[in-house]
Amino acid sequence: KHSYTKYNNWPQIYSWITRIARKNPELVSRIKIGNTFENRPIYLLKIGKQRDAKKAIFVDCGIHAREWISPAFCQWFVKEAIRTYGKDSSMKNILDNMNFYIVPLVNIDGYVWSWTQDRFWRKNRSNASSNACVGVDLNRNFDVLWGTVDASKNPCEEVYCGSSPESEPETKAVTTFIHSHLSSIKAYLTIHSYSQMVLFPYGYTYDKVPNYNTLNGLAKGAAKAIASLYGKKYKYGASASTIYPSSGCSDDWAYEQGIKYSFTFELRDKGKYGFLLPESEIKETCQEIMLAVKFLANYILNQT
Amino acid sequence: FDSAKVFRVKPQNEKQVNFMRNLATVIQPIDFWYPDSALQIVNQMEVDFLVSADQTENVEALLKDNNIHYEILFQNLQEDIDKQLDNKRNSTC
Repeated sequence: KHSYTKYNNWPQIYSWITRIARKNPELVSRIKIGNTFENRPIYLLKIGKQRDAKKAIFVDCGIHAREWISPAFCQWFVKEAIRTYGKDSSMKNILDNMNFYIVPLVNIDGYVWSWTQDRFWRKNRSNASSNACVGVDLNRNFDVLWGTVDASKNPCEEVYCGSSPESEPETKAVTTFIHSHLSSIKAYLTIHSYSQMVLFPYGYTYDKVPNYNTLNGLAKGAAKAIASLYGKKYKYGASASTIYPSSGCSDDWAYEQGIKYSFTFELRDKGKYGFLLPESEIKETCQEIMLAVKFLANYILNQT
Repeated sequence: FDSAKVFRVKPQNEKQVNFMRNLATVIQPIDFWYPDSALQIVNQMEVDFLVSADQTENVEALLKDNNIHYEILFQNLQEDIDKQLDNKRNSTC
């Protein structure tokens, strides 16, 4: 009973991943990149015509469990990529010449918990610490100035960064895959909610990245593309100055690995619904973000 | 989340920022929706946080005592969650 305009639980997403790869073998392949703390398989969908494309964009969704619109977007993106390939020359050009590596749901354990026990659960479900509190904020667990800026060493905090960098299997699954495909991955996109922003490094310092002007221009272009559809205004800029400083985040990590086009999307809305974005807004949200991703993909394809 | 409320405040000065940062130590549990934690609150930032039903009166009193203007984004969070889950149930019948 999977639907692109409803929020899907993990069993629905799991069977969708299996089904969409099986039905579209010419464009989609399913790759297992690791297991969660509770031993659920983490899957990545490789989308693209080229078996050995020189360029790729990595996209992850669902690092934070309660941000349900994030995995909804990844599912939408895969569906639209397949549906419009052959109809839309822009999409065909993109998929003929580059791959997308899509992780539809990184924090599966947390997502399951948010469906069954606590709708506002954020972290994963790791209980490796000796403390009674459960969960690590996966977006504080990456190895770039880990645990230094506005991340907590207290397991009971929502921004607990874990016992060490990449201590969590979900983080490790993402970093290991990216490391092994570093030569082809030109851009990294991570999808979150809420607050309507397009962010880029750095988050751990107010210093500007060397290619600040390029990234700022791309973020501006992405925000413009988003606004062109339904008029939604997304702020854009470097993470530290636009949202707040934080360390151990995945976009900074990807940038430091050499992926110089690294962006975080904070999807709708600006707080009216928070993490309870109504299902009636899934379609519009995904449509507008789709434009931004295609805008970035075309840049990566043509200018890098 | 029965009768749990989501508040929005916008600290106007450093004193109010410090108050908000300390609120989480006085009132528990508080779930910061934006920013991710009390650590990240700065002046003039819109701060959204979830307070359980048994603490909402205390929080409102504390905010008023400290002259912090607030609005309530969700009056009863469970009702809004139920609305979504009802949609889900209907759609999968």
